Amino acid sequence: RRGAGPGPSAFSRRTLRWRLVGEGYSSQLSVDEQRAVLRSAFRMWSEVTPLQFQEELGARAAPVDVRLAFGRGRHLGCPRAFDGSGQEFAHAWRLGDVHFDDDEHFTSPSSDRGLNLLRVAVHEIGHVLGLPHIHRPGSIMRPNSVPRDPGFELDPADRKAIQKLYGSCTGPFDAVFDWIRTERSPFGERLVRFNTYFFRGGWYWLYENQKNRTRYGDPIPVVTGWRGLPARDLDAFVHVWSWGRDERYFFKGDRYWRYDSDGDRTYAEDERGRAYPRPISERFPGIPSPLDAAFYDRRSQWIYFFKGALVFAFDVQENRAVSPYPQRLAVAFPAVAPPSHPAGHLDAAYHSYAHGAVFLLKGSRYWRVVGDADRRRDPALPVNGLFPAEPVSERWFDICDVHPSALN
Amino acid sequence: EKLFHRRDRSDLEVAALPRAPPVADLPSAQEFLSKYGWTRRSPWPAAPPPAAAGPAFAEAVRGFQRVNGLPATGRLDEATVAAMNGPRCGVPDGPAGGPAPAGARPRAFPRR
Repeated sequence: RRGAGPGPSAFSRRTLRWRLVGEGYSSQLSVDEQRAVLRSAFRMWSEVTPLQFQEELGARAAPVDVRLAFGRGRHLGCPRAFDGSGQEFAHAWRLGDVHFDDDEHFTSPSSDRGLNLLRVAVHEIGHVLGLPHIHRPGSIMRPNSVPRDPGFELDPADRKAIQKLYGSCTGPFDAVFDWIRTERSPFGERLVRFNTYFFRGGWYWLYENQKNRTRYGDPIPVVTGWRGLPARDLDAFVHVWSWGRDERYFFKGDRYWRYDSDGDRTYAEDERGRAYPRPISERFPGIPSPLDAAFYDRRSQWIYFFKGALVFAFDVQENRAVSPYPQRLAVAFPAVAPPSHPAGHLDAAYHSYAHGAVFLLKGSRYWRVVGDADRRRDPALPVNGLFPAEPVSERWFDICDVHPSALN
Repeated sequence: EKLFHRRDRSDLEVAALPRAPPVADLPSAQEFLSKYGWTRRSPWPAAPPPAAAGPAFAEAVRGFQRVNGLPATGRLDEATVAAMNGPRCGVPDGPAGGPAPAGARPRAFPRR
């Protein structure tokens, strides 16, 4: 893609291949360690952009987008010679290659000596992706002073800079929820904490609401963090949390699993000794499957299930579907400002303790559900109305896929 | 025998490597500023530095000092020279710099 200046400013494809060329291995670290550091460097950019990076391990003639190599002095046919130990430690070409000066003392990220290869690689890959030097304290694109901080990350300003070139990450998501944990303080007080999770495909992210980003190093495969659940493509999550009840359900297809929060895995059996997963129709009679989304409304003690253009309601106290449901989504959750409305086929329904609101998500947009506080301010708002759509990427930031080969 | 200060003699290994010529005087500073885009002539590939120091050179030094958090005196003081000699990326920066040049791929790698 072309920018204002001469030449293209950014890659147009979303999956880019890279290779550490065999003629350009460093003499200071093992090849495996070099490749591992470079994989981490590419992954750090992947975690904040809609770009994925795949290491090309096939034939040497296979086309790659980025080649990386170590060299000394006049190296590898490069028009720009390195200067020996000190000063210039690497250089890169926009949309091109990266060379590291092997006369520098590059070390692995865990070392407290030498130049942190990971940090240098992240910087040079930033150039390859189209970023110039940025003279701002804390920026990874500062041209000099490579601190030996092994825990560096891309700060919000660096993220914004690369997203100007490649856009932001957004939905859809399979499920979004706040996971409640109750703990006891050292003084015996009951504390309620929660973590926010986003699920898509075969992996998930923990979202740090106070920092407006995902946990560093996410996403993680579902099978790693959620034992007993299907490996991918969940349909919905519901947490029935009320006086005397704490039940967490995951849904996929025509089945559901109940999750044991204390044991951190799905229950093997229900209270009658029957193995999970169980049919949805057994536990929630009158509710169809597969589902698009669901959430538990603590005020009414109903679970709202969404399928297609319809909404079903299930009374957990009465343990039966609520009439006059099902209703059309446009009726049960009317638009506050038509025509902005998802109409149906939601991706996820998110009951957020972080925001004190319920959100319906579809694609790259979300609609906030009118709550009690909204209606106190404006009684004309419809019950369960949907405010106009907003972009997911402007409320939840940098929830980005990485290439499957980059998953730990 | 060579003197070393680390048990594993790793400081000797570094000392044995060819060292980058330091920025130590006016000509080397001029070359540095030209190489990294602080003067108008494109440093990529490195262009010869300006023939003599003057207002343009002082302005280039001031620009370099500003982005490095140094007093923008326009003079080559000790702190400025130290900043020039620090480890850095080879991509130009400064007013005449900008994004890394595109597409300047090296020729095919020679066979070892």
